[in-house]
Amino acid sequence: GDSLQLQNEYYKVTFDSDTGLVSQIENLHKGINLPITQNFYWYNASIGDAKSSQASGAYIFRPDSFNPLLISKTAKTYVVKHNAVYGEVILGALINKDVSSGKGQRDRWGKEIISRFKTPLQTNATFYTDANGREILQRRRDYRATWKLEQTEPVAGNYYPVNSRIYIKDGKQQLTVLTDRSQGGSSIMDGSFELMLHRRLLYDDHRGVDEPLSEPGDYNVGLVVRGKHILFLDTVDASADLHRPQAQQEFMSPQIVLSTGQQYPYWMG
Amino acid sequence: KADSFTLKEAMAVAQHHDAVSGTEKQHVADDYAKRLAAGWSRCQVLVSNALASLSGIKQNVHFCNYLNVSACRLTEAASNFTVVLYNPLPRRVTWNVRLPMNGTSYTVTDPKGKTVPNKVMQVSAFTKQVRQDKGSAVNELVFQAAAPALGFSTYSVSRLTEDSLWRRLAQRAQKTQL
Repeated sequence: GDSLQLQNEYYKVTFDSDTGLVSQIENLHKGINLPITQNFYWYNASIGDAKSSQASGAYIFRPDSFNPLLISKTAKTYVVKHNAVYGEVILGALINKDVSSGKGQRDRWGKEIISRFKTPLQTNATFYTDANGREILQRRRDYRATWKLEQTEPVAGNYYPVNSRIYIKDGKQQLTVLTDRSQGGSSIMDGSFELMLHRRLLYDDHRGVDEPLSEPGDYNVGLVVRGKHILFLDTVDASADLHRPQAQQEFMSPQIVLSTGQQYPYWMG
Repeated sequence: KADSFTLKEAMAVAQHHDAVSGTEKQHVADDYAKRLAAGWSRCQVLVSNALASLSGIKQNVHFCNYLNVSACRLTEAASNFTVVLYNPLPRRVTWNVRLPMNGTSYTVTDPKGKTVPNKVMQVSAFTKQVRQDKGSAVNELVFQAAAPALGFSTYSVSRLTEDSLWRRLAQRAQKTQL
């Protein structure tokens, strides 16, 4: 009945007791408290329509609707364990059951799966993505700096490469996500952002690859995708001090070597 | 043969947008993976030689290529082993080490012999599905390790048997009584 919480000395994350989904993140050091929801959705891939015969494919992202479909309203949270070392909440059967198994593809719908974070932050159509982990670029929805944009693809036309991070902010708070690989991302609505996790398509987009984007190539073989998003909530001024070093640590992470013999005595750098 | 060139070469090929964003045919994707794996295989020999040279200890080391899907033959089977953590960054880092295991209780000691807190977590059903027959671990051992700038640190892991667990409990009970 009570809401579930994971807490360490820096953060407290609350999970809704009814849905099992993240409902709030609190930065305990800074006294920042942000209601947040995260959920998985999928865009139904276009196979061409009256406007254009263009299908969604490897080069072209073209959903058939502005609104992605919710995969599951509840997360069936079934395990919460934590101690001083580690805390983990396992969300049971959230997306594998319904979407990513793909076995047989009986529904014949291409699926483009996203993780979307929603917050009450006033972001004024602005969000930020990185340029190969270095410069951070400001992105504005339905806007190009050097010409007057006539937006014909309200979702795809606002997607940008996210090589390592994406964030939104208002005057005080910033919500940042580090990704574990290059993904696409956008902020389709104010206060929210999303990352494209996986694409499984059934049609070629006729842009050169000459294959539908469907790993591992056989429609009858499912695929499980495992990845990591690292989320930071902090003040705008302090956020770069968090995500910059953490990104280095993730992307140049320690290498683990194992041995059954005697312990290596070397410790100095 | 030990060299890092094969991996450098494969990494260079993988800078192409096809490899980054997935706009390649499936057999090309498979080839990228093959090149990277061949490169990493030779780099492993290089790392082993470097470790032997720096530490003066010549022994076989083991790389677990499937830690990302919670599979590792060595940690699943061995009851005692050493974890070497190499840090390529020019500053000290702390890192959550996650190792696939089959036991339920472990002692972890840091390079100075001090006991490190650890936690044993269950391997999720998702993970078991991903790894298929690459491993059989039911649990994962998690502990926080530190490594110095551009250097390495070593941690020892020992599985606690039922006997040693009872002995520990008895010792603790005796202390409480005292």
